[in-house]
Amino acid sequence: DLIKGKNIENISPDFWERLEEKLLVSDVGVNITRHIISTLQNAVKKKDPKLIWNEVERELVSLLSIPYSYDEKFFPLKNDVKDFPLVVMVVGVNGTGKTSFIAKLANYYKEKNLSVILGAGDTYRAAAIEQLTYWAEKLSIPIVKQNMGSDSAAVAFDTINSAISKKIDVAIIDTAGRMHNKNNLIQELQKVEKVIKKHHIELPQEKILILDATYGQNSIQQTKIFTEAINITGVAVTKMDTTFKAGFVFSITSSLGIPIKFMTFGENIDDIQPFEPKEFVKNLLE
Amino acid sequence: KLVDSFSKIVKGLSGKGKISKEEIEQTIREIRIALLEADVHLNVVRDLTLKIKEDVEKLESSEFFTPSQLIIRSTRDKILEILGGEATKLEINKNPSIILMVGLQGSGKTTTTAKLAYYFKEQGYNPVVVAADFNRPAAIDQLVHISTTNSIPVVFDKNSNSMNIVKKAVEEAKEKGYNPIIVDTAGRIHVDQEVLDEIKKLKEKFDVEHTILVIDAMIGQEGVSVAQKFDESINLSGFIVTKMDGDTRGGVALSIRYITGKPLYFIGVGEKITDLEVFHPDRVVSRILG
Ligand SMILES: Nc1nc2c(ncn2[C@@H]2O[C@H](COP(=O)(O)OP(=O)(O)OP(=O)(O)O)[C@@H](O)[C@H]2O)c(=O)[nH]1
Ligand SMILES: Nc1nc2c(ncn2[C@@H]2O[C@H](COP(=O)(O)OP(=O)(O)OP(=O)(O)O)[C@@H](O)[C@H]2O)c(=O)[nH]1
Ligand SMILES: [Mg+2]
Ligand SMILES: [Mg+2]
Repeated sequence: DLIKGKNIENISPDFWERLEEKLLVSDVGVNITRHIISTLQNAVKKKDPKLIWNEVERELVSLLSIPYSYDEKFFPLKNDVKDFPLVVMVVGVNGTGKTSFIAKLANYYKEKNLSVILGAGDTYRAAAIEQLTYWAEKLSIPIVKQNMGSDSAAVAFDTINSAISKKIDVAIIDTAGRMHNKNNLIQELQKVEKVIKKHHIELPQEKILILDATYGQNSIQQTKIFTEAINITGVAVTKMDTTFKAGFVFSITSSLGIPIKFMTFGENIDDIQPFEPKEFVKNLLE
Repeated sequence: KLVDSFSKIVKGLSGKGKISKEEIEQTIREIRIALLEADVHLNVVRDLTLKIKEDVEKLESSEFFTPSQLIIRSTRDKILEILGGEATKLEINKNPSIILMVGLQGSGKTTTTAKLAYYFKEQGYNPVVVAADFNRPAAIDQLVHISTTNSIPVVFDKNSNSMNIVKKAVEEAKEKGYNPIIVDTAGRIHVDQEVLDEIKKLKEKFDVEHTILVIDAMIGQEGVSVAQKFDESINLSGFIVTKMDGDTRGGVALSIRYITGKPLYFIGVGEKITDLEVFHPDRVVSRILG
């Protein structure tokens, strides 16, 4: 019923209040909400009030549109290291959907007729290796793993070794969930990246941070810390079917400059989509 | 951080003596922002700031307190009151007592199931856990691993289903004297009535004493809807908030208490079996307010 604002001659002050509320309950956060409202109020002063709804959508879409380079073969990801597989390192806090995302991403590339190998880099959590192995078997793709308790960096290194020797297009490395405020765990992640770089300094080409769509403002702090540690190249937002909101993405793109590359919408293997800002904004404002 | 921003508000106010109406408005506004940034639900923030404002306006002419002191104390008191003043004990009265662990995907149910069993074991009980998640790959392996590593008996059968495995667990409990029976279930979304029905059916068939919602401390505004929908559909006993060892302010603890009035029994503070703490409201107020 915010649609009431669509074609009105004069914008009621109530419209701005209701837009603000809509944004806040969608986890957009206080600062970004204020910025959006004031930008729109200025824009609307100069234009025909009848176009205000398009203006709202346009402003929100532009906040989410971070230009980034990708190649057709691996869209929306990029492999600019000749003669090497695309290495994707997947990280994030506990339970956000990293392992499930890897299965979906593997299938996504498989459907593009690319070859994929998985690295069971979560050598810490109970049954983490079994969980990823299930998906490897279901997708009939190779997986490199060692025993629980082994060195995560060693598994990552071996996975890339296999990818190179078997000429596999994509190597996706799973890591254990970790709280970003635990320094030793963040350092471990830096070690995994360092070991991967022994293959080639520009590996891994992609470091994807998984953010849970149901999370609130803490997602911003998570993104800051993980980016400071290993330079995140893109975010995948999971569990969009649980909430359809994930308003924190505006802060991730406009304040932190990190592109959203994927979203997942359920527990099925094909519930994955490259991020589409217009589609996302339409659903948010529904 | 809410702790930083709230102490900034407090520093701005303390020792100021009498303050103007504008300053009261400004302070209330800052409190509102601080609470929203702590992921407290918008409706809860509205009600709370309204109540604080009423408090302050009624007593503005008090000779004992300055408006600044009132605002600070009123905020603390109201939040503490909502959180429940004191810890609420999870009581077991049935034998065997069946406890269902429910919640969104990835919230920490499996880990918390084992932690809760460990807690009861330390309290002198003889708990058993039940692997009733037949949806997630290796879910049963996960619970079996954590349980056997910590010498907690576990009832599982990869070829069963939730109804039959709980039946088996109840039989085994009566036979071996286990109590309580803690059931790990599959993650499910609050907006899918069909999956909520699975829990309803379990409660119709078995004498469930407690249904506990396991919820992630990092959840945002959706937390209230999750708590409400689960509560309306399957009637919760209370909550456990996990991952409080992160640096999220955990405003969801306040919101779900305010909206449902149901107790918050424990918080999860890490991945180890011992990382379960009884929820102490005063400690979480400090976290939310500093
Ligand atoms: N509804 C829904 N559930 C999801 C989605 N993505 C993942 N999940 C579920 O979330 C839960 C956690 O997923 P995992 O892949 O194990 O998460 P993780 O980040 O690897 O967890 P840790 O390794 O323990 O940190 C599982 O039950 C998944 O099925 C999604 O898009 N929608
Ligand atoms: N740091 C921290 N991690 C936790 C806590 N509780 C659970 N975890 C971790 O969060 C992740 C998810 O926990 P699970 O127990 O698998 O969650 P779940 O609700 O059973 O997930 P599904 O069955 O897929 O719905 C795992 O990596 C756990 O180790 C906690 O209190 N603190
Ligand atoms: Mg995982
Ligand atoms: Mg589980």
